[in-house]
Amino acid sequence: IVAGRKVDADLLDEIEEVLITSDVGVEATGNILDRLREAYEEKEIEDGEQIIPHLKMILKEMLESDGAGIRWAETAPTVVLVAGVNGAGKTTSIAKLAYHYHGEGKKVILAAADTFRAAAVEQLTIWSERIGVGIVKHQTGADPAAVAFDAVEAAVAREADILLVDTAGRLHTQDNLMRELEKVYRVLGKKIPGAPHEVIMVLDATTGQNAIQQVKVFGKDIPITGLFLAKLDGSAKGGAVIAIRDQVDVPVKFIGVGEGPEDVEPFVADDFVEALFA
Amino acid sequence: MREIRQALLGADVSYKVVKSFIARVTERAVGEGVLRSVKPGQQVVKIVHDALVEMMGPVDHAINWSSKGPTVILMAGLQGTGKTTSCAKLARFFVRKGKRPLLVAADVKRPAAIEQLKTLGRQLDLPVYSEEGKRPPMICKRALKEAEATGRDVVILDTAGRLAIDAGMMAEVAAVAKKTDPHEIFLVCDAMTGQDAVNSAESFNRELELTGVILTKLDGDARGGAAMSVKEVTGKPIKFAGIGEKIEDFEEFHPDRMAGRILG
Ligand SMILES: Nc1nc2c(ncn2[C@@H]2O[C@H](COP(=O)(O)OP(=O)(O)OP(=O)(O)O)[C@@H](O)[C@H]2O)c(=O)[nH]1
Ligand SMILES: Nc1nc2c(ncn2[C@@H]2O[C@H](COP(=O)(O)OP(=O)(O)OP(=O)(O)O)[C@@H](O)[C@H]2O)c(=O)[nH]1
Ligand SMILES: [Mg+2]
Ligand SMILES: [Mg+2]
Repeated sequence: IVAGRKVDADLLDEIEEVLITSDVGVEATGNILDRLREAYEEKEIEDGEQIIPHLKMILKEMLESDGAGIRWAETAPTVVLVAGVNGAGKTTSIAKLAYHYHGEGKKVILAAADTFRAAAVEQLTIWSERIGVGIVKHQTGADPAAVAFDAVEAAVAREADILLVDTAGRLHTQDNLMRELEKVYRVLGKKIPGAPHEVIMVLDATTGQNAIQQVKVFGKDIPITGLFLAKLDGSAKGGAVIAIRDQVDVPVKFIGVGEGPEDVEPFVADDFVEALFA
Repeated sequence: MREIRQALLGADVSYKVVKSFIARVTERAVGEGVLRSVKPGQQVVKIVHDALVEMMGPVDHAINWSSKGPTVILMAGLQGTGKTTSCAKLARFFVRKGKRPLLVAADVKRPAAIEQLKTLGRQLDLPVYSEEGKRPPMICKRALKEAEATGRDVVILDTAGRLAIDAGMMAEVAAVAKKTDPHEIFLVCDAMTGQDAVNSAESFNRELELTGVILTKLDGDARGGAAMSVKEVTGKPIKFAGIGEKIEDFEEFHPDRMAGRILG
């Protein structure tokens, strides 16, 4: 989209295409275009040159938040519950957070509360071994809430700084699994008042508008405190987070940019918006 | 037509696919004089629905069975789409047709990927071929030898998830195909995929001669517009659908049902 053009329907169409193809979605794109038209009517934008900077400003505002990173509990351990739909990147994202905080000298413990999927416990165990952090696990088929309970006890006993709780992938359309997640959430809070201090929902950057529904429905049952946008190293733009922020006040805290333990970065709205137009 | 466009975009159908589809159905509506009629609405919806069904179809769950030696099936796709699970589902599907599948754990990258497929193999009482510390193309080539030696008539190759923009990984899966000459190469695609579906589908179709698509996680509430995008850019049939996490949650794909779902 080029500077020095007049603000006309063609220009707005091109902007619409950039937003839609970035997965910002129909509704949010419509709202953003309305705001651009309004800005033009109020003379905040007078020619085509000003429209992209103004658009970027709108998008950055939508994505700004006061906290990337984990919000630490007053007394250790800080308990972080990780949830999301199947295959989004939860287990790998936990490995990345573990690697990062372990590298900062924090004592990290993992909880293998995905007791359902084939080799889920084995997958997290390999990560715990590679990174050099503790793990609490039961056998496949065990009650995830029991794993969560034991993990919190262990985190307290071993004076861990942070406990990262992995859960099974689940679709928000599966009521029984959403109940199960709610139970894990409650059990964490029973053992430590205020826990979990963070509830991170992992979203796959390749996901389209269903991401909005995922956050809303998961968010009905457990209070989501942050999003981890995984797989942003691919060609997908991850614009669904803009649509999400247009409707829900949940900050994007981290982005996943690869399959290795170091492939995580704090979310920076500026960089994310610039990448949409790259 | 604007409403149809918004509905399709809202269903995650790719922008350019929507554009060309709307152009086609507009042409058809004009050609049939529908748009000049008193109440074009219903007729337009019918034209759109029929065009969508036509586009998603025809019904095709055929397997290109080998006439000599085991039938080789290669499973490929982006990370986390459901490939490993779908290998097991497909194996069970074939067992019910009287086949003797061999599962091949050729994802040497993901932690416990081999263990995951072995666990699924145990659940099905099926053999799983794997090797430690070797590369996927040669693992798969040797797996074929193993299948022939042990009378297995279908070989299902599970591969690592990979980015379509990762040239090295795309070359690796192309090398697997070259070494094993598969009878079927399935792109395993997640039904909740958004606009990027066209990009990844195009790349996978370019690097591999896809013969079909498996659409997973259709038990969710994603409208599934990615199905339309993938079908349009690859021209390859969507043969199967994953409809749950259990091994039996697998069925032949229904183009007409998908059309209705996408249109909402
Ligand atoms: N390229 C890329 N791949 C990723 C990223 N995060 C995760 N993955 C890959 O995505 C796939 C799924 O990751 P998992 O961590 O197993 O996802 P999950 O949400 O725990 O999956 P389930 O437990 O089965 O629901 C794996 O192949 C990971 O390596 C990322 O940021 N970039
Ligand atoms: N609800 C639902 N979940 C599914 C379906 N197919 C696969 N899954 C789940 O999706 C997640 C990812 O499945 P995998 O089979 O590990 O995916 P993958 O493509 O092999 O992942 P990578 O090897 O890491 O690329 C797991 O939690 C599966 O149980 C499906 O049709 N419906
Ligand atoms: Mg997991
Ligand atoms: Mg796999």
